Formats: sequence, structure tokens, C-alpha cells
Amino acid sequence: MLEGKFEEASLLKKIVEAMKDCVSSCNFNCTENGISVQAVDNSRVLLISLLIEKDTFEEYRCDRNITLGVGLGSLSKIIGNGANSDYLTISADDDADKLNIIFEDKVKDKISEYNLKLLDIDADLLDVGPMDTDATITLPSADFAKICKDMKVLSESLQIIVTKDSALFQSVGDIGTGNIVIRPKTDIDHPEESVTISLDKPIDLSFGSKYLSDIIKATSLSQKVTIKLTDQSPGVFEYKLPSGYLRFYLAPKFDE
Amino acid sequence: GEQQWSLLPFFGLL
Repeated sequence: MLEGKFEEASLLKKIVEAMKDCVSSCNFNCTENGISVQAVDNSRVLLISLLIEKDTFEEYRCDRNITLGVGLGSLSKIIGNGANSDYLTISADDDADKLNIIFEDKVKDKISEYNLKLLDIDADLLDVGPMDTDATITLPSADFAKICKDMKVLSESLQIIVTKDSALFQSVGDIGTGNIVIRPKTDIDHPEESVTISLDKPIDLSFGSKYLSDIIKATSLSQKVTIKLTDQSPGVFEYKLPSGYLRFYLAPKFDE
Repeated sequence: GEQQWSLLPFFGLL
């Protein structure tokens, strides 16, 4: 039996919204420690790794490990019916073929209950081991989203060049070019506005703008995003949850 | 031009 109660429905809403355009369905792996997902988009260019640790929940129990195959579009529709501030409880029996979803209004005496049919998903799993990191950038997630949107008007690719004291985002397209430079900044009054760059080796990588557009749908999950880059390797884009994370691994582009 | 790599050369299928 799985039972997890979110203090606010908005958290699961944001998680599902951040994932549903990359992958249509995925397995939620539930253990006593929490819920995790690994899902790859159809082109196998973008991988999503989600961990919702037990401490994220107001209440959590999972007696036996269970895997719940979920259609994210369907889950999004049902979750959309609840108010952001509602308690949201998900539950499933062992060997269940449906996920029970309950919203409790915190003010009104109102309880809404839904069942989502579960799917049998035979998905590719990729072996993501620990990765070396040459450069790490942490910046406000809204700033990163704006950079990706602004650069996308120019090109299908976004080049990220990291040196000791700056990160350069560059797009070269048919209509022209764009450059945005960010530098480390410590904002004591507004720590969420701080920018940090740590570097072992300079980085010059290009990524598909289309995939970055999917990644920045996670912006509302966290005020900050951490980008880990390594030469000739997938980039890691991490949005922290209150306890856990939503991570995207994006394969870089290469010169023909 | 640039081509998009897949994740498979890096991670491989389990």
C-alpha cells in the first residue's frame, strides 16, 4: 500500500507540468524512501530524473515497493481539478490498476476523489552513473528561462561557453546573433538572486533550444537552477524540490 | 552544421 499526502496540490501540479511535454507516460517507482521516476523522451536526447523524498510529504507510507505506470497528460487533467492550496493525497494498493487521488479543501468542507487508470509501461531505462563535472553554474531559474526563450528566437541551438568569471549564452541564426553574459554575483539581501560559477575546465557546448524549452517548464519548482556541464557530455539541469529534485540530462549537439 | 547527439553513447540502456 502506498499513501502520500502533499501539503499543497500545487507541488505535484508543477512537477507534472514540468514533465508532461517531454514524456507522455512514465513509471513512478515507490519505495519506503519516497517516489522516483526516470523517463527518456522519444528521441532519447532528454532524460528526466525525479526524486520526491519521503520528507516532501506531510504523511507518507509505502509498505512494499510498487511501480505505478502513469499517463502524465491524464494525471495533469485530474490534478488540474484541484485547487493549488488543497491537500492532495495519492494512494494505491499493492498490485493496483488505478491510482486514487483525493483533494481536501483546507477551508470548505469539501473532498474530491478521483481514480486514474494505471498503464503497463515497458520503458527504456538508461544507466546514469555518477558524472564528472567541469563547470557548475547556479542562477535564478527565471533568469535562465528568459535566456533560453530570448535566444530561441534566433536559433535552434544555444551555445554555452563557461570561463573562469563568466558564462556566455550565444545563439547564431539566419536573422542575426545574440549574446548574453552572466557573471558571479552575491546578493546578501536576496540570496535567491545570487549567481555562482565554479570551473575546473572551460566549457563550450551547444544544446537544442527545443529541449531547453521543455526543461524551463520546471522553472516554477525552484527559484534556482543548477547547471552542471562537462566537455563532450550531457548537461545536467537541476531544480531542487523541498526534499528531492527534478533533474534533466540533455545530450549536447556536435559539429558535423 | 550541428547535429543532436542522443544520450545513448553516454549512458547506454540498462
